[in-house]
Amino acid sequence: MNAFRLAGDMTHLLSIILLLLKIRATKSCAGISLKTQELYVIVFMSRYLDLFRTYYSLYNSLMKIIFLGTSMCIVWYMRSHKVVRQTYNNDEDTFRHFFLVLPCFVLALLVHRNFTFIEILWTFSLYLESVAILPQLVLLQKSSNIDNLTGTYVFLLGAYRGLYLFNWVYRFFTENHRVRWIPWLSGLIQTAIYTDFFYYYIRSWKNREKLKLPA
Amino acid sequence: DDDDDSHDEL
Repeated sequence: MNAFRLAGDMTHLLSIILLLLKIRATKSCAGISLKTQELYVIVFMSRYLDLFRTYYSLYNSLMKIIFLGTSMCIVWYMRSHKVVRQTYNNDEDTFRHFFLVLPCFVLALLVHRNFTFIEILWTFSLYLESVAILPQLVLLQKSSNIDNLTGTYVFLLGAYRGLYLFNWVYRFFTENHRVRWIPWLSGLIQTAIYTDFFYYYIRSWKNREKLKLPA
Repeated sequence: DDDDDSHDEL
């Protein structure tokens, strides 16, 4: 495993820890999109089915279990915890899952490497992950008050796939890693969707101002 | 061998 890949995974892990910290410490999920969190549960469940089929490494299996467990835990907090769920921005989190899940699934049926159950779900998870942040970004645009933890959570979540892009370039040149258009293009689109957010996040950080996204 | 080595990623 190269440094970019490890940095990507750690950034992803850190983003989730930060979100759980926000929820547990402040007993609030204000500014967090339940739609995006539910999409992540679907992404991890469809991608990590191979957990029971192929063993890669202890690291790989552990991370998969952590991502599955924490994503379900976050959704549980937002839907069922008696204090946390009252802080959820129900009226502003209006994006419909359906409009992302269905096109991604159809695309996975049409564009994939092998027509097998596991492979179709794996491809679907990559397509869905690339757009899963959209409900969250829409919610942030509507929010007048984005707290630091939420802003940094989204920043780290975006940075993680960006680091994977470097990992793929590195693997391509050093490990004879073949061209993998499906994850590469999905990852590129996923990172590109954050471009605007990155710009405003870094600008607010440099100017020591509160983060605000233009509507 | 055409195993997808992307599957070892997360």
